[in-house]
Amino acid sequence: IKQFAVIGLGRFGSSVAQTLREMNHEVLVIDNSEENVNNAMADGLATNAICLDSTNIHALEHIGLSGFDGVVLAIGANMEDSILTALNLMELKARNLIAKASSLPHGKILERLNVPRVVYPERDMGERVAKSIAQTHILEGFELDPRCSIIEIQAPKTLVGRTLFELNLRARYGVYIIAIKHGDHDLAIVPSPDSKIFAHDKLVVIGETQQIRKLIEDH
Amino acid sequence: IKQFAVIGLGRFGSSVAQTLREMNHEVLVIDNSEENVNNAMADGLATNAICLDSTNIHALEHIGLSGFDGVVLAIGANMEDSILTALNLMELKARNLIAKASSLPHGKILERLNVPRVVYPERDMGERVAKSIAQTHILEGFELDPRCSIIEIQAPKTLVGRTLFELNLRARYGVYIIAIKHGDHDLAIVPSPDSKIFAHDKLVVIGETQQIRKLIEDH
Ligand SMILES: Nc1ncnc2c1ncn2[C@@H]1O[C@H](COP(=O)(O)OP(=O)(O)OP(=O)(O)O)[C@@H](O)[C@H]1O
Ligand SMILES: Nc1ncnc2c1ncn2[C@@H]1O[C@H](COP(=O)(O)OP(=O)(O)OP(=O)(O)O)[C@@H](O)[C@H]1O
Repeated sequence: IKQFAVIGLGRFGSSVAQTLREMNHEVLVIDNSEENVNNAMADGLATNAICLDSTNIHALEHIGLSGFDGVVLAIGANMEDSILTALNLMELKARNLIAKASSLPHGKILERLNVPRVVYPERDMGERVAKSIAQTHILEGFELDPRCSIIEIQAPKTLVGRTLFELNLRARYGVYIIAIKHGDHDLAIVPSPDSKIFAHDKLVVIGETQQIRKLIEDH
Repeated sequence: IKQFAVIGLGRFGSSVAQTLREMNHEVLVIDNSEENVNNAMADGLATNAICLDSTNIHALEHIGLSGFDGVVLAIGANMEDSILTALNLMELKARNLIAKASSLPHGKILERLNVPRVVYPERDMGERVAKSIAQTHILEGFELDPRCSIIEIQAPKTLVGRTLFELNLRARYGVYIIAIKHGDHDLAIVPSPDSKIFAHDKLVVIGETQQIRKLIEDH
């Protein structure tokens, strides 16, 4: 069980708080709107809540923020308040500070203040949404390095009915199928060579990203 | 090469457009601000740009939106304009429509209009940020199903210096190491049993999420 502080109860900050609570961590929320603070407690978004203006360092001093496992600065639209608050948090030695930035210049200023991590929610989600509409065959995954990935794909139709041994993907593409999902309840991890691929199965593939793409296109 | 339309050049919409352009797709951007449209073309965010009010169906009729591979509705703050635009897009039979919602009620209304996919950028990024600060050992990954995951972790210190064969993680935890990253340029996929784990290596593990967590805690 860890202890986190979230400053700013907009949509991003509220979501951070709620997710941390669902993971059973302690969450202190801070906002200068009485209503937001009360709603946060009522909605179970926090274990503690304080109504204060985070640009005022004296208001923050006695909370013991340097003892928290992490602090999330979630004031976006009000750049001045965000930057003043970041300054305060750095002076109070907040650990593992993550700050949301509402624009690139905003983020650069936060970085100049040595905020260890700056996030751009709208920009990052824009990238994720773009990739998902442009690559409809890719359901999930991440890059291992610039050349290789782990990707979950819908089983290409022409692979259906074949066994892994027959397909010999390792020799033909240098990729491995490390999991096969059949329906909602049937998951084979590191499937045996005699495993068969059925229609609508999902395959988790590891290997060179180019080669995985080629595998999909060839089929 | 696919063809997409993005309506609304806020941070989210601009990021969608830019990412699609970086993937070499054709992007038409639509916004009712002349300045945003001109900046988008100047910044290379789009292959085409039109300044129009998307709540006016006549303005949208002759663009041929139903022929695009996807349409992203990225008007957030102005809920009324977002909803009226969604109505128009559904009537014009736009395919693969994704709309950003600025709140849960906003999203529910879009769903009632049968918008196939609604996204909540601030809320989703809040979840991602919360998980990353609460689970500092997890670098990347995704769920295969409610019980199993593929997770990239920093190699636990007490595993360092051991080979996969010695560690016998499959027998002890039922998990498999499917990749080892050594530094920036050394990636072993489906490593052999005699592979050694070095300090600062990153391990990609597949198996029951609980068991992976146990592996990390035991070490
Ligand atoms: N000086 C301050 N001290 C404490 N709380 C503040 C201060 N300034 C703003 N806030 C709070 O921060 C919260 C988030 O601010 P705001 O809505 O401007 O950010 P946002 O980034 O646009 O939000 P979202 O996460 O919804 O995109 C608000 O609830 C606001 O009351
Ligand atoms: N009726 C309309 N027709 C065309 N464009 C519009 C219309 N209404 C708003 N827009 C454009 O949509 C864009 C995004 O709108 P807005 O900034 O309100 O959304 P947002 O979701 O808050 O943005 P962000 O993605 O930055 O969070 C703006 O550039 C605005 O000019």
